[in-house]
Amino acid sequence: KGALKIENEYIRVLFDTNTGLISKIDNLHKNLSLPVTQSFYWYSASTGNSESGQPSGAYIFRPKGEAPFPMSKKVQTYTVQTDLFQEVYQNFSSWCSQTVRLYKNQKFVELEWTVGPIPVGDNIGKEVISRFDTPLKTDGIFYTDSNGREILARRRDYRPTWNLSQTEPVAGNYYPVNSRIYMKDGKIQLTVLTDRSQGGSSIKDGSLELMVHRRLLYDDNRGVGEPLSEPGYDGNGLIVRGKHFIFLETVDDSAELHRLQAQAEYMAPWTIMAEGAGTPYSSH
Amino acid sequence: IGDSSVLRKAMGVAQHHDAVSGTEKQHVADDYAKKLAKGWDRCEVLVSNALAGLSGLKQNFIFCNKLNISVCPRIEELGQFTVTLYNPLARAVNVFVRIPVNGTRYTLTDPKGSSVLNQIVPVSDFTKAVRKDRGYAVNELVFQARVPALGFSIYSVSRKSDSAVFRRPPPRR
Repeated sequence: KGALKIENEYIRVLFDTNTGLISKIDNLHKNLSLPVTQSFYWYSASTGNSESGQPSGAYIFRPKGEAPFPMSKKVQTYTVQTDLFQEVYQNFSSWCSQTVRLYKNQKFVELEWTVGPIPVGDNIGKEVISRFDTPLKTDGIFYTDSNGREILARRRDYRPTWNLSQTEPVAGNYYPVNSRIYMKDGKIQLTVLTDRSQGGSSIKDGSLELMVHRRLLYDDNRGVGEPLSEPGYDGNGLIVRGKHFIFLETVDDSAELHRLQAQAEYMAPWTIMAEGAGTPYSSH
Repeated sequence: IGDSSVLRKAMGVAQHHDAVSGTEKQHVADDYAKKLAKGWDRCEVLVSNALAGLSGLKQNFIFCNKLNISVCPRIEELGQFTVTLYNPLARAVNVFVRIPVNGTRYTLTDPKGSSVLNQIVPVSDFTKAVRKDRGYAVNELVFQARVPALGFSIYSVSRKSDSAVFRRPPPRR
């Protein structure tokens, strides 16, 4: 019966009726609308090939092919809607899920993802990404930060100080993302804030991706001497949970939003409990 | 006695490029984690002392380091507890707080004693799967709090009788 959606005063998120994936984000205050498809994919880790024996490992990201595998083409969803927040739960697979959340009066969409333990019973190392696909015309340009200080423009298959002969179309375009990555056309900017350092890129125009988890079966021969395969507390593999904060704004007004929110995230309030009734108190 | 030097030293050790980039061997990663956890243990005492000193209230503070998976066994069953929020930013912030609880109805008051809108929702199936549900909290208490710049607010929580049983909204497939 109509598309699933969540919305507050500022933002509306629509979900595809058939797939259950995010399909569109609207900024209601600025009257901006952007078709966005967000989903999880995994790259098959290289174990070396005829061009190079270099496997993917702790130091080296080297996928086997350029196209990642979709975690799921269709996700199961259910929604919880209250006066304070609205959430859509998306189940991608037995080891990947996400909550899409909009709190009252918040100007961004919160994605809380849970990934792992990554199965490797098929003897394939996997590097999992969250990818946002849009029709934005970005001309191969995207932006990543260095600890939220200097935002650097990155251009696909290009280095500013030498003539690059690109041999790794995916890994060769990955950059460190300490707190944010964004892309824009002349009018709209889509910004993703992270809660931890990750690798990220824009492999195609209008697309952003962030690597959220990886589990590998071979050492990359760069010194660590063991495959990157964290066992987790029960030995079955690590489960990670994190957040991405999505801003859809005009190019002019984006920085004020994402910089303030990144500060608030980096220095989030501590929550400390105590037994008993306590006494109301607020410091000055 | 609270002591921040244990965490400071652990952070010093973890400045190594292997710790920053995650290129260390697994047993080294485990050791970094152990050092950081021990450092934080001592800091909890320090923070408790600081909060008690600043507020003039002596309390046994409870730190919940697994709130992201809705785990805090020491408060889940309590009928009355306080939530202290410390804001390290130099500007006031509004934050949404999620606390794992087992009750279905709570009253919440802000630092001025005014009632605060709150919501009880069931812990998600995803979270239950992650924590392999070992009798942890079944619900989350969600509310919006305001915390002053470089300061803290204390919110009081009281459990009401569970006369109304929470019903999960019907799933929308």
